[in-house]
Amino acid sequence: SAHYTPVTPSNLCKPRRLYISFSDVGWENWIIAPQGYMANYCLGECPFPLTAELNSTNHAILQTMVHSLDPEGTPQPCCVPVRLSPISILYYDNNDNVVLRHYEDMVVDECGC
Amino acid sequence: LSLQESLLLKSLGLSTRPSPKTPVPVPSVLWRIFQKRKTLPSTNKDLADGSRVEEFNVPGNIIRVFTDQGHFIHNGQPQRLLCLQKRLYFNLSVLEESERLTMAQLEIKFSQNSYHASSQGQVFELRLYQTFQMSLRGMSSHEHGRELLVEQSFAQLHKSLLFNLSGVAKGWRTQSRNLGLILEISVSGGDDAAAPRTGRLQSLCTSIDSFVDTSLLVVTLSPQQCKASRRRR
Repeated sequence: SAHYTPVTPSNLCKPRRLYISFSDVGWENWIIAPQGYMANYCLGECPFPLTAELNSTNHAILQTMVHSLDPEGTPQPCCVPVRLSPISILYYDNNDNVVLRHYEDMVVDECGC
Repeated sequence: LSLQESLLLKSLGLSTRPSPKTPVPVPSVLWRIFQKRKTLPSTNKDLADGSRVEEFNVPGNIIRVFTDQGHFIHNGQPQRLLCLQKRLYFNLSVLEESERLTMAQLEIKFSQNSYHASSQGQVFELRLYQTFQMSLRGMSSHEHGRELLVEQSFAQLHKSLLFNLSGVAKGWRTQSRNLGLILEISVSGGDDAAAPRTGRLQSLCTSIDSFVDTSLLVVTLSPQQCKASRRRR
């Protein structure tokens, strides 16, 4: 028989705020813009049963079921980014040229199990 | 550099932390594109093709504006009808080998839209020459080492003139083949016009004095930064 421990919603798998400040890493003299950006990260539980808003794969559903039956043997599925968006960075290169560069998958918009 | 910083720079496609010496003003074209992308809603960002620069309708995910490292060429007394002669040089060696150059646009800027009374209606001629192997066998005059790329006349009404140099710039990726360009702007006098007196020539060239500088905007596509096609859930 599966034992079922209710999970408070706040620790379900979802994006958590994380602001990256370029001046904190001492990059403010070559990065023109932005000065920083919200990168976020994923954190939280993927409990059995997985609800729809947890963006889970079929395998994750399977794994939570097995975890509920054998918590010691099989861990919960991971909470990972499932939708990311890009950012552009404007900076000076070593030759004082101005560069606008596009970087994919730099912001976590959605997490899933 | 700490290990973390060098790994982060590497993920951003940079081998070292840039250290600009004399930062130049940010070109307005880049600032506009940057602001436009920044204000895109995140759902649109996800759909936008990050490997294409829609403003120029070419593939690309890096846009650089190179500052001109050339110099003015002074030949003592002004030559026949010549107002300006300048060597242009853009150092493209910063481009990574894996980057594919998809566009290069030369911009010649003047300080203002110039409707000088003195040069009202004055037509100028602009020539761009590509210079190549200058003195293989001790040729002293570099005149022979150039090839005409562009020749057009213009009435100096606009703040800047744009020229597509994508083909030429691709050749500049080999540093030894990058000997720059020569820009000439002269008073359009036609063939039969006699060379005006020096004073008159200088007054005709006045509006060309509003020449500010040149820059080269280059778009490249770096395959590492292209989005791996990720299956949607």
